[in-house]
Amino acid sequence: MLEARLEQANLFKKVVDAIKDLVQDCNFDCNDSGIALQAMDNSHVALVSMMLRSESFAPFRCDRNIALGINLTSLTKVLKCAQSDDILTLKAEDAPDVVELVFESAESDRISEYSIKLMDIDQEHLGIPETDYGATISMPAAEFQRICRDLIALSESVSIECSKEGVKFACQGDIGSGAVTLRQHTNVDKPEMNVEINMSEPVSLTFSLKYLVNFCKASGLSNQVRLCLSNEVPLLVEYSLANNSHLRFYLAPKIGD
Amino acid sequence: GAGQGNIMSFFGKK
Repeated sequence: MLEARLEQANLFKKVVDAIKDLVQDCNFDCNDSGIALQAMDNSHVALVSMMLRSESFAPFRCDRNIALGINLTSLTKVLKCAQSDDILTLKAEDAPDVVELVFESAESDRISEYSIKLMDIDQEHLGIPETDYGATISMPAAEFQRICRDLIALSESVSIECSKEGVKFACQGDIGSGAVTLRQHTNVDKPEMNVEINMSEPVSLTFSLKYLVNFCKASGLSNQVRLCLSNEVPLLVEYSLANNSHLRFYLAPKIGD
Repeated sequence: GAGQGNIMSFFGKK
């Protein structure tokens, strides 16, 4: 059986909120290392990969591998019933028909119990190769969100170029063009504002802004976002969570000209 | 214009 208690229901709420517009029906794969999810969007352009490690829960118990097939719209409805300070416990039997969600108030004696019917989801798992990226950029998540939202007003796609000059986000549209360049930057007082660029080779790739704006819905999960780029491979957009957990998005580049 | 790549052409099925 699965029993996973999360001190902050809000964390799970935010994760589901961040991915629900990208993917609809997902398997939450539970085993003794934690709860993982991998799902592609309908058009097979983007891939979501979430890992909530067992250390993120207290207690965490999962005796055998269980795939919880959940519709995220249904999950969102139920998670709305949790208050942000509530403690969340996910429960399921070994061959479950439902997943149970229990919300407990830390301050009062309220206990709310919900269940969601599970779905049989035939999901293909993709093998994500270990990649030595040509450029890795860590930057404030809010800054990345702002850049994507600003540029989508002008164009459908953005080129991300990383060189020794810094990282340049540029777009061209019908009304004109826009570009934002960031250089490495250290803020001693506010390290969450740092921009760190590690580059082993110059990279230049073009991506659909619609997807990037969608990924940025995860901005509330982490102060910083990490962008990993190599020429001609998918972009990795990573939000790190506590206890070595993470929410990652992969986006296939635009190709040709 | 540029075409959109498919994530499955980069990450093979397990």
